Amino acid sequence: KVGQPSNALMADAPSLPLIRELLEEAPGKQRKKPPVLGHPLRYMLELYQRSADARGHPRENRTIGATMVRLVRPLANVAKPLRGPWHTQTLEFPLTPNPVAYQLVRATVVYRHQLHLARFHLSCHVEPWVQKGPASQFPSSETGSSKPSLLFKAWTEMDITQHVQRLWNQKGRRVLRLRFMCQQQKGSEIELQWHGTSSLDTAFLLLYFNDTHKSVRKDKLRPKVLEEFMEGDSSLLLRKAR
Amino acid sequence: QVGSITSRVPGPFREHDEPKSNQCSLHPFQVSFQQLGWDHWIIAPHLYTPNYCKGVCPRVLHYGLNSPNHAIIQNLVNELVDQRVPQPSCVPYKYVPISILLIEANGSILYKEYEDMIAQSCTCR
Repeated sequence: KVGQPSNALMADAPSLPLIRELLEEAPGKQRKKPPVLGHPLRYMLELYQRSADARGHPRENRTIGATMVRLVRPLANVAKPLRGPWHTQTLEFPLTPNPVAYQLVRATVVYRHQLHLARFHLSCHVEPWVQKGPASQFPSSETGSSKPSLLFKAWTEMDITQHVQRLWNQKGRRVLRLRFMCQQQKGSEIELQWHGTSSLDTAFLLLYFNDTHKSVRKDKLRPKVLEEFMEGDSSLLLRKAR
Repeated sequence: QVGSITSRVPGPFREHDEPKSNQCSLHPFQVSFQQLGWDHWIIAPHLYTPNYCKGVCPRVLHYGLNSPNHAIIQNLVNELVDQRVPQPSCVPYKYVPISILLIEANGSILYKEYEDMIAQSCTCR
């Protein structure tokens, strides 16, 4: 079967957990070049380099705190007309269930806290989306600690685990809506081409999971039995063999 | 009877044992994800070092092989009772995981640690 695509070979044994997982995650069609994903891909590459070495061995001192991290990009964004110095976009993130049992341990939203568009400088933040009335802030304690990302100084990673966890436990189609708000720093009289700015590159979601299938191996090795046997302690071998 | 068995069990490194180079051991081996046909969705790493175990299991399984009791007994059965029962096989003993960065079918980017992907040592069992 040399030369046959490995996916075809794997399809012969779909019941093996690893094969099943690979078949579910691998794109069906082969792409010749990986798609250009801009900032999110670069962010994840940096996260990867911090967590594993060039050969893929996980670093012992990695601080990722999970065995799987999924970057979710917003499906769509709805930009609102300029209101004073504020520019607002509503971002929708689909929360698709995992094919295998992975437990959500952390969720963060990563966004650019400083945007430089043309000659405009914007300072930005993220809020939970609410249908009516003023948007509530993420709580400042526990989940709301907003700190500059160690990975990428231009990005801020904000913990929204509790917010996502509430949605995660719901049934049906789950969509996380966030409001990405930017304030224009240089006057408000000139309209900025906000619609031309893709939020796909300015904010994304990181979902951290841990594998709940991890088996604990309890292979107790007793090579001593041979040594004892060779030393003539035959009663021990008899007992063990029985 | 056990006494008579012990006298027939060959000691380690007898002349009829396999040369050391043929004995069960870990062999380094590297493959690229391109060769596996997965390079269209695996971004990093480019190379994968699964390694493999190969070689003949010695007739006396020494301590360093970490063989379980069963393998020791199976060796004895092969030697003394019935040669249709095969000798233990040379297989991986310890594994380490690999971290992979990949693009899912829906375009999401995934960092994932896969368990037991790299053989680190071998055993006879």
